[in-house]
Amino acid sequence: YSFFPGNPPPRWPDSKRDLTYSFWPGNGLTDQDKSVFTRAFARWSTVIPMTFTETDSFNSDIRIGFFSGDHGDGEPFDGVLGTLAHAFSPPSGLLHLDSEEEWVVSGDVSTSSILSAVDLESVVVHEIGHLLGLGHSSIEEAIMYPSISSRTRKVELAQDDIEGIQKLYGKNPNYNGSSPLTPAIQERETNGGQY
Amino acid sequence: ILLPNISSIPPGFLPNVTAPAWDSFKKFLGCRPGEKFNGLAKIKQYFHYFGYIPNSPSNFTDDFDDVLESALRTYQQNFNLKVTGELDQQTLNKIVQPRCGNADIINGTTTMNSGKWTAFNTTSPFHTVGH
Repeated sequence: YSFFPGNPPPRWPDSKRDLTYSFWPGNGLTDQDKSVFTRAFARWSTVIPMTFTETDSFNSDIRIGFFSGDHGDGEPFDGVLGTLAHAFSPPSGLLHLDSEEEWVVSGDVSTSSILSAVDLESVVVHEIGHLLGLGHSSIEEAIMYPSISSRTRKVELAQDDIEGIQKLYGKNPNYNGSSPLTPAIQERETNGGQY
Repeated sequence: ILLPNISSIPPGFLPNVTAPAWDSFKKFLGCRPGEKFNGLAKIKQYFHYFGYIPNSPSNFTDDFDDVLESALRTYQQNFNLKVTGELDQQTLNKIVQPRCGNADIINGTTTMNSGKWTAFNTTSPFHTVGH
């Protein structure tokens, strides 16, 4: 694991442990789309003492949007595949996804007939790591490894991710240390990958 | 494009009309230090974008120079590839994979190697746009 540069590395202040998040209204996401983000946030809040709550106001701590090409932050997206998303270090709270990707919200992405299909939850879990202060990891199994093949699903936090994020925020007192997943999420994944 | 149930979409329903962003890099397979190859500047821009080359993109040439070799070696180390300093198959396969747009190296500091930070011999700030 790694952190963004800084001494100490940037993280959300102690007064901010219950963060709100919202979606760019122009994207018009469905409840099913938004549920992907709920699950992704839950994976991190399972291991650290932080909570994430959706709000309708785009004045939230974390602001999420799908954009294409040059979208005003100096980091334009490049169309199909290439860069998929990016997120800013704490406490910026900006998470941008490339709207030109073929994002898979549900279903078995590995059997997709669309070669460039990208699993949305896998990328969102990674980007939330950045929002919280993690940089990239060299460990391929880690969520914070920089690249992911299309038609691949990788959503479970690895030990490397957990150690890194707990160094920044401490451990969730309810986290038992054996599994990063809540039983509910684990059950869904062992039942054929459907949500 | 948000696909609510990928399993229900029949083959060919959504055609793959656009080549992935970095597909053109595959033509650089086998390029080695000291060679010149048309378009190689683009792969330098790639490495610049992700923090491996500190120079300004306007300076890039199509030469496989020391700067590119050094970037390749660092990239190969970060991604646990065999460090060859060449555009070999394993490295190109990794380069063309879709990835996060955040840089791997920020302000001349790579943080990808597990649990530690490694300072590089550069003082030039690059790719610092708030990430």
